[in-house]
Amino acid sequence: YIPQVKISVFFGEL
Amino acid sequence: MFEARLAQSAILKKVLEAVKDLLTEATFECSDSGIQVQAMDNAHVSLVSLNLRSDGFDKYRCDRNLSMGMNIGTMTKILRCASSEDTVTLRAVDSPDNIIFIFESQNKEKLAEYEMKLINMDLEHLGIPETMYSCVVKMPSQEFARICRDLSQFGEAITIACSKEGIKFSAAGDYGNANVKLAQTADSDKEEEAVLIDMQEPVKLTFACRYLNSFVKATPLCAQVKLSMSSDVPLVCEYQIGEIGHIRYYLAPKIDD
Repeated sequence: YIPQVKISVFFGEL
Repeated sequence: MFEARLAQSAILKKVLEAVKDLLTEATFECSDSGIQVQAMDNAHVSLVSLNLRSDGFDKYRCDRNLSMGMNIGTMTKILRCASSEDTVTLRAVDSPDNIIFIFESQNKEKLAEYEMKLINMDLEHLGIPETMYSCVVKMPSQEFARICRDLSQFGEAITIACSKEGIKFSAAGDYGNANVKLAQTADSDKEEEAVLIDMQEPVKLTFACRYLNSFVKATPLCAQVKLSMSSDVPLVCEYQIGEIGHIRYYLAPKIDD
């Protein structure tokens, strides 16, 4: 099983 | 007053089919430059960014900027009531509680109106940094959809390895593994069928099949798909939408420990 990262880790909330 | 008209509803129908698996609701932000949608799926693993420019509409009027929260499921149902050749008009008053979809048949004998309640959504906006990608691949969108569908039978993730020779998709699971290699097309006489790779440096990234298989629902929008990749940053899967805009899907990679 390869962990999935969340997209919000890469794109900060404006 | 907001009013936007397309001569053919086909584009809007395909756009909804392209996002309905990922999004349950989304905010449509309308301004005089056009309609923009940016929304994450419920698990916050992928992001959809849709842009429809106002000059791509047959008629476009937006007196005041609007943010309209749409239930994607309902909107999909409404757009399925239109035939592809119908003219579609979206209409809303300033600070609206609902939006009206008007479908007019080509022979002007049938006029249908659907009114959808809007939902209050808190505006979330993610900053997508401008990125120079290590690999940018343009390939036939049907080919990409086919590879995602075939390889997801063998595993829950697809590894994409891209070099100047070509691009390799692979999947492995309990009962076997599969991989598909596409060489870069030499003579790109037929642009649409070409596999073009612009590589700064090779990349190898792994992505969850279930999201890739949702992204390829946009295949009817464009004959080509553009995949932009760099190590340890989200994949961008982009489809042009005629002359009016584009839809971009961002997917975080799976990170090996």
